[in-house]
Amino acid sequence: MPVFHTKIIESILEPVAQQVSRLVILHEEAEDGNAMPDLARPVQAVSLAVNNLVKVGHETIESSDDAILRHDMPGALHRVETAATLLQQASDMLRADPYSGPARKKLIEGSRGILQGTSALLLCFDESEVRKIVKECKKVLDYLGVAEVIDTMEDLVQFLRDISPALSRAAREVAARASELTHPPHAEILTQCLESVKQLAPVLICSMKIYIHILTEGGKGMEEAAENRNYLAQRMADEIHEIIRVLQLTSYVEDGGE
Amino acid sequence: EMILEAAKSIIAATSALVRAASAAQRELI
Repeated sequence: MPVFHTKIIESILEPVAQQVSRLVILHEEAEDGNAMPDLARPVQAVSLAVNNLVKVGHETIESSDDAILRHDMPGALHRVETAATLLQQASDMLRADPYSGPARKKLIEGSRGILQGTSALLLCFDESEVRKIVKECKKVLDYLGVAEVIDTMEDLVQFLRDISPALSRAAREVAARASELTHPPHAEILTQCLESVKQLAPVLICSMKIYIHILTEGGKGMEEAAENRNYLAQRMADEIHEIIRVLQLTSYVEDGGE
Repeated sequence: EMILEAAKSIIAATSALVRAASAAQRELI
């Protein structure tokens, strides 16, 4: 069972997560431990990478209009910076005493902190990306909400002009997200709901045309036509609500304790 | 995205550090 919920986050964090676990085990098995090599250079490389991440992170915060990202990301950056300081302290202590136990603890704590801080940062960024997709889905929901007040062909043409690009964009982004998820049941729900939305869309438009036709011709069955149209719009909306729900799941436990 | 690339760099650097630290302990086991 993968721990990370997207393939990109998994590809970035999984290898080092395993290495940190191995380091902890090695230290436990080695008990008092062997003399540590001089870690100044690798620690310096981590510090440089942290400085770059902090710079890029602050640029992301400054350029984003997502209030939640702007609120959450500084904390994650701070965690990474604190972890880098621990690594620096461990390196200094080990240079003075290559057998130092507290230095080894700091080294493990710092490595874990880098992993946790980077994980938090990536999660924060990923959640912001999800909110962008949700926003696209909500635009489609807004358009669906006006389906029942469309009563002329001109309005229907405009309705189509509005909903089509929004629907295409949302479908493209949801499909891309589904292929990014590491948990197959979530990816399958997104794919199935998206397929339903795609199948329902032309049927809804057809039902709207029938309703307008009956209204214009003054024929019988107007009420049934309106009911059918509303039912289809509601089914599409339900599928989109389910897409939004699953998009926002970032752990498997949230989905009914799997 | 630049943030993903920056995260990859930091993880690569941490990975190298952890490998260096692990190597010394592995010799003991």
